[in-house]
Amino acid sequence: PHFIIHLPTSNMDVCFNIDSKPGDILNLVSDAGTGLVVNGRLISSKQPHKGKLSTYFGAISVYYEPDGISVTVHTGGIAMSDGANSHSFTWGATAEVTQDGVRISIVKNSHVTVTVNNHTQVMVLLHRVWKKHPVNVDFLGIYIPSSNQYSPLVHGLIGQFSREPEVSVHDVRPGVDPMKNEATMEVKGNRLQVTRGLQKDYRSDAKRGSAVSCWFVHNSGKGFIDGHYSQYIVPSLHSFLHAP
Amino acid sequence: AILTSEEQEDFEAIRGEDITVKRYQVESRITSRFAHTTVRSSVVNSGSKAQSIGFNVQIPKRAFISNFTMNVNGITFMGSVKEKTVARNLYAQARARGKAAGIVRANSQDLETFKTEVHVPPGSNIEFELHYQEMMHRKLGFYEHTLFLQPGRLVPNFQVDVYIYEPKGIANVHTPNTLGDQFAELIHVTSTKDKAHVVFKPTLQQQKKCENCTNTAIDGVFTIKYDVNRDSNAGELQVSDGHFVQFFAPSNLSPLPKNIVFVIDVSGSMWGVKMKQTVEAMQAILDDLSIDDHFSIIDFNHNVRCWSEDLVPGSSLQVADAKKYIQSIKPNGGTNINEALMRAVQMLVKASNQGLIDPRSVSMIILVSDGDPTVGEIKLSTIQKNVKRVMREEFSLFSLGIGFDVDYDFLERIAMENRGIAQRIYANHDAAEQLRTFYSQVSAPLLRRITIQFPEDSVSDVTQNRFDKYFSGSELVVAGKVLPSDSDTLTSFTTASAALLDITMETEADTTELDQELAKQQHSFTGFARQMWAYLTIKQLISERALAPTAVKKRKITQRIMALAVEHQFVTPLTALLVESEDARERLLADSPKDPKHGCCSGGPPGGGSSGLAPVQVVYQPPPWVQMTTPAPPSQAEKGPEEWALPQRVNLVDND
Repeated sequence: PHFIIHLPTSNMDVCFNIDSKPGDILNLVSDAGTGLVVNGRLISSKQPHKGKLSTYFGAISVYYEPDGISVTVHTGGIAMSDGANSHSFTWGATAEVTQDGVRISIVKNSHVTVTVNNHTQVMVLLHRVWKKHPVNVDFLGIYIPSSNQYSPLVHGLIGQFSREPEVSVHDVRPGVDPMKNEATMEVKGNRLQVTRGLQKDYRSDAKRGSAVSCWFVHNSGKGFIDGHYSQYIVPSLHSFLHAP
Repeated sequence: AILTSEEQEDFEAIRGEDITVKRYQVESRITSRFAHTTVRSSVVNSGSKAQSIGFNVQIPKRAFISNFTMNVNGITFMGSVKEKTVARNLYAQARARGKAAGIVRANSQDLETFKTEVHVPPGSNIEFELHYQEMMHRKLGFYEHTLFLQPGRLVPNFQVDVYIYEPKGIANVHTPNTLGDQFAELIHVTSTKDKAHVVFKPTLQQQKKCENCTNTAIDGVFTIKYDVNRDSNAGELQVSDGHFVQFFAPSNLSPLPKNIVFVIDVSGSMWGVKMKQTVEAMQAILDDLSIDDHFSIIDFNHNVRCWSEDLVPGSSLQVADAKKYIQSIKPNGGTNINEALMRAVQMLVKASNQGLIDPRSVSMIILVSDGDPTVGEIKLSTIQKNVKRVMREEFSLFSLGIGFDVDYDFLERIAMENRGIAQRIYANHDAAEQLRTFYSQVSAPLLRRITIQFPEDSVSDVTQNRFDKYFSGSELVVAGKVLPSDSDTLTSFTTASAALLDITMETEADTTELDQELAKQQHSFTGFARQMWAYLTIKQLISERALAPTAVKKRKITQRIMALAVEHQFVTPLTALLVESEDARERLLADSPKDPKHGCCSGGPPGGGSSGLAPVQVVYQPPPWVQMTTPAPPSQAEKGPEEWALPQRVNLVDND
């Protein structure tokens, strides 16, 4: 998964990849204060490409503990459960489902937005590939707006950045690849070597995406995220994170 | 048909009999759950005398006959559907000699029999062709198409073809063995993603009851069951020929909790098989209840008794106690339906007022009765009014009428008026199975308050689009006309309430795509959407007419039904089929029948078969090829076969 963190105050985008194993569940947002958790489970491509097995999000779950409602989005459909009842919907039709404070809006074959109590939103985008492709598999993207309201306890690979860190980038210089500048980033007391790169935002165009320039932090975001990425691996799709 | 030499011998032997059926072919074309069936037969009077030859076809009661033609020795008789009075007047002007037609409804298996009879001289060739149309309703997860095959004798060219085309794809198709073990291997199914072809074409030898027999073993029901692919819970919207049809059958939803009051007739007439079968069915039905459900039982004769005064949860203890209670009931006495239903409604109201009923649960009264009220309020219209007055919008009434002594129309009216359905249960050895099957259809409500809507000015003449409940395994269908528009996309919006959640779903369809596809399909029914819309509209109008509160309203509905039926050529209770010769000098009339008065025409015992679907002998049912020798009138002995007086013995048909 390729992460892009937009920092509104610094007016910059910082990106990093998390290179973990298929089957691992990464915590993206963990807010013990509001009772909201967003986790994503990794899947792999069908076979290695150039010696490497790629990983993607194959399932993303939004669990709202106060209502006991969970919405799990898979590449094959969307499942909603409140503990006692479970319902599933396919990607094949545009639909809106509301239960208590949770609203699910499905846009046919495109994306689903989960809104909790009108002030917290998570959008999951469906990426469909050719079924018979020898390597590629369907996968999911996730988009979480900066305007979401969390409690001060929020954490997670994405949630931690709701409290925007101070970031400064200097010493921009040509990099090893002349097309990609390098620079020095100071963040959270760490000094990191970063590379200017391009990532994709697929919200407007799920196939081609639109380019987002960002400062790429290497080694699975080391120094930019709190702790090590492995500390964000949780046992189940409903698990909260124990803060590192 | 090309026959083997053995079959040739058999055919000669058959031809030696007085009537020869050269050909009997049935073809059904099903497109999007709508079926058009054609039954064709070719018969010869191979005897040496003039005689009456009949053509009888059993069709499902829910079907509408849409045409009939006959060719008698080169003279073609064409059918057309007209308003009853118009048809009768025309018929009176030119009654066909030696020919008759009619539609007879039997008190069994929801069937009608279309009968035609012609009196013809020896050597005559007659070809019959009957058309009817019907919509298949999804029950317990599949559609069932049935054809009643009774050729009556060995036929050299016997063939049944069923073509199915479902635009979204066929999930599965199979042919349960309802015709008999002898034919199990002779039914062939070929299917692709969206088409299926079922063919049954036994040879003469294969038709025989035994190797050296000369009679046919084909006498029963030919059944096909199938279901379609569903890639979305929002349903399937199809547009064709200026009409749309929306099918809605979501799955993968948790069932809603149920509150059920079982109201069981235990009057004296229930004694015996009926009570035994009811008890057996109730054991299984009660076992199906879960802890989230609430229920009670009211049994009634001239008195009304409650197993529990209040609704109780469907726990194993309560269920076990209820089962014991039911087993201990001894039917006797009269029938006080009014009081029983009032008590049932009271029970639900009390539970609702006390907050015991989950607002998102489904509340039902299931009434099982075998007869008319004899105690308390006995006037059916008053009972109907009483029930309507006390019922709440969120309660539904389902009525099951056991046997033929019950006024089924009454049960149907009170069910329809209270958001339920009625079903006739045949009082035979598998009544328990019938009861269980009915309950299975309503045991898993998934959605309440379903509405299917369309953007303003995009459609018109929409059939019922609001439904009280949706049950798992069923399907809701809405049809209408598509209004001209710049857009080539039609959109529908479906809203509904499930357990704890509200759903809105959007479905789209290209308005030109399906017609292009249908044009490529050789065996599809290209007019299906138009006819299905008319079929649904007429069916709904007939139900509305039965419940119309005033004569004026009833008359208006009547006019609408007649206009639609004539336009779409459907034989309905208000229209009739007029069959006339090319020169309009001879006419036959086939009228849609009334149900026989209950209490008569018991229908006799059913045939065998585990499905209980074997055709039932009615009071009088001659074999399809009626053979009646009649003496030629002396005055015409030398004249030849121009005009023959009616034989002395005739089968009476409607309108005689």
